[in-house]
Amino acid sequence: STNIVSIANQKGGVGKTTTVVNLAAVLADMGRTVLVVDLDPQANATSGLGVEPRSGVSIYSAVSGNEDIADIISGTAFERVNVVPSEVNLAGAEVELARMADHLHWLDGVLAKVVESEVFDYILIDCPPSLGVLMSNALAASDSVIVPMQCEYYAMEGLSIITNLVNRIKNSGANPRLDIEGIVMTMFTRTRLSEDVVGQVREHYPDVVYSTMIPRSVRAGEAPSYGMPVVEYAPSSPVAAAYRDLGKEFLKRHKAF
Amino acid sequence: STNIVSIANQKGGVGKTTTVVNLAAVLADMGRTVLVVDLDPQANATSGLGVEPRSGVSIYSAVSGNEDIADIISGTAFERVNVVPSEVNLAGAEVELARMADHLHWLDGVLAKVVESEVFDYILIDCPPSLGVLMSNALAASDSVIVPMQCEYYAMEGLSIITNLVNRIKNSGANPRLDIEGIVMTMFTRTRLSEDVVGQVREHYPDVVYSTMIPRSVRAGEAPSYGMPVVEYAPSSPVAAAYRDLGKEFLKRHKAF
Ligand SMILES: Nc1ncnc2c1ncn2[C@@H]1O[C@H](COP(=O)(O)OP(=O)(O)OP(=O)(O)O)[C@@H](O)[C@H]1O
Ligand SMILES: Nc1ncnc2c1ncn2[C@@H]1O[C@H](COP(=O)(O)OP(=O)(O)OP(=O)(O)O)[C@@H](O)[C@H]1O
Ligand SMILES: [Mg+2]
Ligand SMILES: [Mg+2]
Repeated sequence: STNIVSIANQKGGVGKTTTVVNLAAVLADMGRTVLVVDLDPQANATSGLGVEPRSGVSIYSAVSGNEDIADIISGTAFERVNVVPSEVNLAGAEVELARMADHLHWLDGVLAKVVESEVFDYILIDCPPSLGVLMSNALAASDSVIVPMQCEYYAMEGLSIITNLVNRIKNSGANPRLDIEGIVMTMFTRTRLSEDVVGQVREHYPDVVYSTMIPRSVRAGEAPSYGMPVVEYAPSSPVAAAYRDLGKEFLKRHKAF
Repeated sequence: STNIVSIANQKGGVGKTTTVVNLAAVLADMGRTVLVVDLDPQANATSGLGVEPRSGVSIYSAVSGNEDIADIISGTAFERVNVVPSEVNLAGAEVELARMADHLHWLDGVLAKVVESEVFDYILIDCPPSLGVLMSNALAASDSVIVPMQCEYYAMEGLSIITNLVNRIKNSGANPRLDIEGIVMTMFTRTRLSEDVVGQVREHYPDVVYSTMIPRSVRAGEAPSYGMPVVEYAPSSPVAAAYRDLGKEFLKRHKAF
């Protein structure tokens, strides 16, 4: 069966896209088939996997243009990693979706065919930094959520916003199966600030925080300019090793796979 | 007269809030009166200035609750710096605004009274990381825009998205006076990546990029946990000096004040 996981946090720049792109590559290296759904009009996950964003080609065209999602899924240079690309016009979906009757289950409907086909072990959804309808759609369509969290004060303040949103989507009946499967601390540095933030998050969410922490590394910032996940661009770097560890921890929480 | 400036970039985590909070403090230190409008449901500018976000108290209540904006403006611990606070329910405005007839000029209307009062020399609007109606409202209500840009590849890719959006708001007639007044490079480090990105941005936008660059510094990350701008929290740090320089450059471009 296919497992749908959203990588979400309304706080900007916390490492959502970097986590999606690297987790996808790591799971594929371990033999799983992965579909990345880029739900951010910035299309960073698309270009981060080396695919050129093309105007009119995004999950939105599977609805507005009545195209079949199968025609939009694109391969990447990384074996067993495919992507539903994004492009900037996806931003227009927010306003249009907000006007639909059941604006929460649009994505659910579009992905249903892909899920039934059982072609993919995992579908990873890269969410935009917002509290809008694209994010709510991703949560309504997912089995679980991974929350990347920068080791910074503003990111910590925002953690309750995303956890409350997940609970609301779960308890309102929009998606009763939804849970936060993990919080991953990103851009960790050996500073008092990082250590403080990590300590506080581990205290408040003891069973949810992954023990793997992703260190800050310029390699992670360089990789997107080559259209590659950092685990492919700099495989022996500490940040690549950390993402491989995260992949193992992720699979442990999904024992069945 | 009152000058309205949006600090905007749809890319997340590039230093929008940090720039708003510090530019406000620096301008106030130079004798100007400043109003910060927090248009982000995360309310980071609110807490970054030491003000407690309170449920129901945001610019949205000036519209939905028919409250007067004057009742919502709050003082801060920093002389000549006031703030229109935000809170998470502002996120609900996106869906409601999208359904209004003229959903682009909501903020313009709300701020009109404040602008007429001429109490403030500058109104700085902290925008959320999105391409939604809150951001469009900020651009439609502003005289100019400052775009903070992290020295990273994804942020550079996204620069054309915000510049295109500004041109669309300007050329569509929604706000003919709007211009990008400056691009400020943030979180600069002495790496090949930072130098490459700065070089490319200076090449494409030669007259727009401020010569002041903001260095990466853990002090900037620590300051929000004390509810203070870094120019107040660590006044002798390089990042504080850079924001003071930015303030001087900003005023040079606004000669009249
Ligand atoms: N471990 C890391 N070390 C250093 N830089 C990193 C790391 N992870 C990500 N980055 C860089 O930090 C920036 C923000 O990361 P990323 O774009 O993945 O975050 P995001 O949460 O997806 O942002 P947005 O909110 O805009 O979608 C990017 O420029 C990325 O290359
Ligand atoms: N010069 C700097 N050096 C180091 N850290 C910084 C610097 N400027 C900002 N930061 C930190 O980086 C993070 C992102 O900055 P900030 O929140 O200001 O960006 P933003 O663009 O407002 O984010 P969002 O898109 O979520 O609104 C914050 O944790 C902030 O404290
Ligand atoms: Mg992203
Ligand atoms: Mg911000």
